[in-house]
Amino acid sequence: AQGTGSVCSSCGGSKLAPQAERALVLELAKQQILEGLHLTSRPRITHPPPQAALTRALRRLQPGSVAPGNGEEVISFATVTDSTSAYSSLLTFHLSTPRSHHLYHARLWLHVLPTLPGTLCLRIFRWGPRRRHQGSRTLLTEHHITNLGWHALTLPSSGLRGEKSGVLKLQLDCRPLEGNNSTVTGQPRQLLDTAGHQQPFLELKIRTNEPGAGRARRR
Amino acid sequence: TPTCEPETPLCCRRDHYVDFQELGWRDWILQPEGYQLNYCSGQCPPHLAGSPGIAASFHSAVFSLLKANNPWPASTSCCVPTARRPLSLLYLDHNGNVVKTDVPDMVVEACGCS
Repeated sequence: AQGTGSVCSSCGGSKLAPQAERALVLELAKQQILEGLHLTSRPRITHPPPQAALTRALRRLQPGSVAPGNGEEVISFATVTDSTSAYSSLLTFHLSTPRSHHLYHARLWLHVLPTLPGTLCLRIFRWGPRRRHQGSRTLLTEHHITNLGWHALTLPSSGLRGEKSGVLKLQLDCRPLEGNNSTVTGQPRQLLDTAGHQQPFLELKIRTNEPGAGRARRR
Repeated sequence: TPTCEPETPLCCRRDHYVDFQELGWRDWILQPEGYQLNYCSGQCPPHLAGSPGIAASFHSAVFSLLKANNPWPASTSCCVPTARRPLSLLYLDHNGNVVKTDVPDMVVEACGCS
C-alpha cells in the first residue's frame, strides 16, 4: 500500500496490500493446520462415509473436548464382507498408520435388527494374517445380546494393537445361546444392519505417545 | 493485549478469521467452520521490553519507568505471543475415518514484548 503509514510497524519494510496480506494469511493457516495435525498434505477423501452414518456416529462420541492432551478419538467405519461360515461376518477397518500411537480404549458399535431370535451369543475374533492357508483368529470378547438396536461392545485394546499394516479385521460369530431352540432366522449379516447409517463402526481413543515413554528417556 | 488498529505502531495482536471454506477444506475438516489465525506485530521500544502486553500491574508500570529512564542493554525486544490456546478439530483422514483431536497452541490470545 502506498502513502503515509505504509511502513510495516514490525520490520520497517513496506506494508503488504490487503489482498496480498490475506493470501499470505490463508497460506499460513494451511501450513499451521497441516503441521498441527502432523500431515504433509491435506487428505484426499476417496470414500467419505455416508452423511447419515457420520451424523449418527458423531452423536455417539463424548461431547466436549477430546481425550487428555496429545490424544485423539477416532471413528472408523467397517466394510462388511460375508465369510464362508453361515453364522459369521468379517468387518474390515482401515486405520491410519500409527505414529507411535498408544490405543487405550476401543468399542465396537453394532446395530442389531428385530430379527433377533431370543438371546444371541456374539463372539468377536481378531482375524490375523493368513498362515499355512488358514486365517488365524484370536477371541477378543464374547457378549450375550437380548435386545435389538445399537450396542457398544468394549474390546480389549491390547488385542487390537500392533497392526502395522493399518488394516484391522474382526470376525463376528453370532449364534443362538445354547438351549435357545429358536433357530436363527437369517444370516448374522441380516442380524446386523450394515446398510446406510447403521454401518458398524469402531470408536477408538488413542494417546499419541506411549505412556511412560518420558520416564524411559529420563532413565 | 491491544488488538492492532491500522495506526497502532506498538506491539499488538493482529486478528484474522480464516474460514475453511475459503481454503477449500470444508470437505475434510468437519468442525469447526474456521478459526482465528492471530499473530503478533508492532514495535517493542526498550521501556516495553519484557512486559506481558499492557502494564499488568503497578510493579510493571514502575519497572517500565525505570527502563525508560535508564539506558537498557541495547538488545532488541520482539513482539511475541504470550498466551495461546489449543484448537479442537474434527476431520476426515485419508481412510475416511473421523478423527477428533486438540491441536495445542494454535490460537494466539495475547502478545507482549520479549
